Amino acid sequence: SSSSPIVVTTWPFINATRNAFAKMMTPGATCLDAVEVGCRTCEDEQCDGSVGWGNHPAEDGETTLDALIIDGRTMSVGAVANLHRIKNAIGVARAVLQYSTHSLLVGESATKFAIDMGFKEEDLHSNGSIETWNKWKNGNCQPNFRRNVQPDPTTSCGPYTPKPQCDKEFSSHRQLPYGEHD
Amino acid sequence: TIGMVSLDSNGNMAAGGSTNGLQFKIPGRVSDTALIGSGAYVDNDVGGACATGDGDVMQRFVPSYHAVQLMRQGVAPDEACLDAIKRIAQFNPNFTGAVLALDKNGRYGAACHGMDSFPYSVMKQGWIDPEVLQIPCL
Repeated sequence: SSSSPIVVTTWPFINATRNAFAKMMTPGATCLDAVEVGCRTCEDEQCDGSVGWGNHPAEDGETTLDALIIDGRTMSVGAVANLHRIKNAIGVARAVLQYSTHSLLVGESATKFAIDMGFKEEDLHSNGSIETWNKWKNGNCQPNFRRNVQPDPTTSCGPYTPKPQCDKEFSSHRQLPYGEHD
Repeated sequence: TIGMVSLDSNGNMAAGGSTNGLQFKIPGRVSDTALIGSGAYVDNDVGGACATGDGDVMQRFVPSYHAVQLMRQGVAPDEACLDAIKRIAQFNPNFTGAVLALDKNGRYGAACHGMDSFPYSVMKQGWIDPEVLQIPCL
């Protein structure tokens, strides 16, 4: 059955949407290729600082990447998480789908798999992410994602150790700073 | 985070996403983007969905899978996304996030929370450029 091709994308990521659609309209290309090209466009363009290298450093100053790709026809899946030193995360996710029978690879092992599959190992820091990280450290590491630890994570950096008396309840009223999300 | 769902002329569908996650995350933290059914989900027989937002909270509710399963029962994409969002908001009234869905018939819709509005992009056959649609949030 023939359908009218469509691509939908979170946020106003115009180039990613355009490139994905253009790819899909290329003879022989598939909807899977489209998702890969679209996500890759944002990884290269570092869309709104929330995709790709050079932004959003972790507590240790490093940027790591997560990606997922799913084929709706075969239900094959490839995913990577906490990927270090590889810029093309969606490509590695596609490689997990294509060159393994697993679904998800994580951390340094995912990086090793990527290198074995021919992906280039690179530094994901940028001057911006280093500056952001230094500012954060100099500002008592706020905000952070620690709780029930000492020293008080709302006023201090780590290293942290468990606080003897824990508040059992998970505060469902947590609010991330504006624009700070996945 | 970028989330994407695609439908090609053969009626095949795919979904996926990519992100660098939360700023200042604890090393090792995994976003919802990488998690099947949270960051994205798709089934040729039904449609696909993807999500973006506070991944620590959203991944606990598997919103993309939730939306696809509702579309499997005939619920429209925007309604399916809204239901997924409501489930999350019930436990996390302050969360920020959005779910976007595209069904196998080419209908699409989204829902969001914690923002005034949520913009998403669409491109179809015959269009010169993608269109950005803005929806008000719950």
